[in-house]
Amino acid sequence: ESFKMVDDDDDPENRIAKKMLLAQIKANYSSG
Amino acid sequence: KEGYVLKAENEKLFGEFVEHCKTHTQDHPEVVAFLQMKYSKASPDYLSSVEFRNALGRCLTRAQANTAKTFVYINELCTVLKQHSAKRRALIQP
Repeated sequence: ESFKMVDDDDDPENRIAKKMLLAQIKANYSSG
Repeated sequence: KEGYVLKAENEKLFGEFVEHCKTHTQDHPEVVAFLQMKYSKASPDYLSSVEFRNALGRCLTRAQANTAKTFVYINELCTVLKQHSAKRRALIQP
């Protein structure tokens, strides 16, 4: 029986939030 | 005294939220560190407020009920903390 691993990235809203957070972290480190 | 109790309650709730998030964001530990940094920069008045307790309680309940949206609730809390940062408050003051 095959099954699909549930990943946080499977949720579109979660994927967007993750990208936003990582972008903020990157910007934060770049600025100072 | 009420503010002191609220502050202690909020610290406990925030600790629970952080622990929950650590478990579900192991691929990006920097995200929880970022949330903690936002918390450390937030206005002490806000951190001791009912408003923050409500926001925190809502995020924690939802995050525990829906682990696939952990980043959504971290992002929500980061936004709230950013809006109440001590630096931002100081700039708004006349």
